[in-house]
Amino acid sequence: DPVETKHDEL
Amino acid sequence: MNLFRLFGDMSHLASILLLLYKIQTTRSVRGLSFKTQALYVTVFVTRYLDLFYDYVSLYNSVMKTFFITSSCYVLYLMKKKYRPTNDPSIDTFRVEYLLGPCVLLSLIFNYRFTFAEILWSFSIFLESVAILPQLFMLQRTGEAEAITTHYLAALGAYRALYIPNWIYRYWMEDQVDPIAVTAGIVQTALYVDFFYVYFTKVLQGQRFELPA
Repeated sequence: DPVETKHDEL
Repeated sequence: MNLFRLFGDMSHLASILLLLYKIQTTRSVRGLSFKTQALYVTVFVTRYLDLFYDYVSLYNSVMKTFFITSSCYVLYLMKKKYRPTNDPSIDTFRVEYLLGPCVLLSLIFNYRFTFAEILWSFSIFLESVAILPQLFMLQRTGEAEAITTHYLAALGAYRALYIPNWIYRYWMEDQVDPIAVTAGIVQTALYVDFFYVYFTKVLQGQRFELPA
């Protein structure tokens, strides 16, 4: 299953 | 970093440069909502606090620093340098109706119940609606300078491009960020009306005018 992202977006 | 995200970020960067260009060339902040700009400062400051404790990349840090400083600079231009051209009497959207629900939502929906994560969530929810005072003002005045509409179009394109970026990341990187995705879809949807008029009028060389 997809995992939650780190906050690496702007 | 995929191309959707890169183009999205470049569009965001372009929107701010367009905004500064509009203010400097017309020597006026007419048609701009101070409330929206102040909300963006709030968004950037609450989200990019991680500059101090979480390093992602040089690109990431440079962009974050640029967004914080440029948005603060825009507030300065609106409140000090070009203050006489700012008309608060048409900037009447009640921001407390946005701030309250965003605080509440961030307390309910966050990835961890910590100060930093709640602030991050808050900034995501607030960004999704921060454009509303500006769109409301546009609705009230019924028209806008072309350069202002280019600014708004670039800002909307930035958000729209993040959607294929999330789809890409879901399939290619197995990454998903439900809070950002939900808020991002809402944010993009808010631009639909604006984009309709932008594509059918401004890009055809006509003035941005809303039907009476």
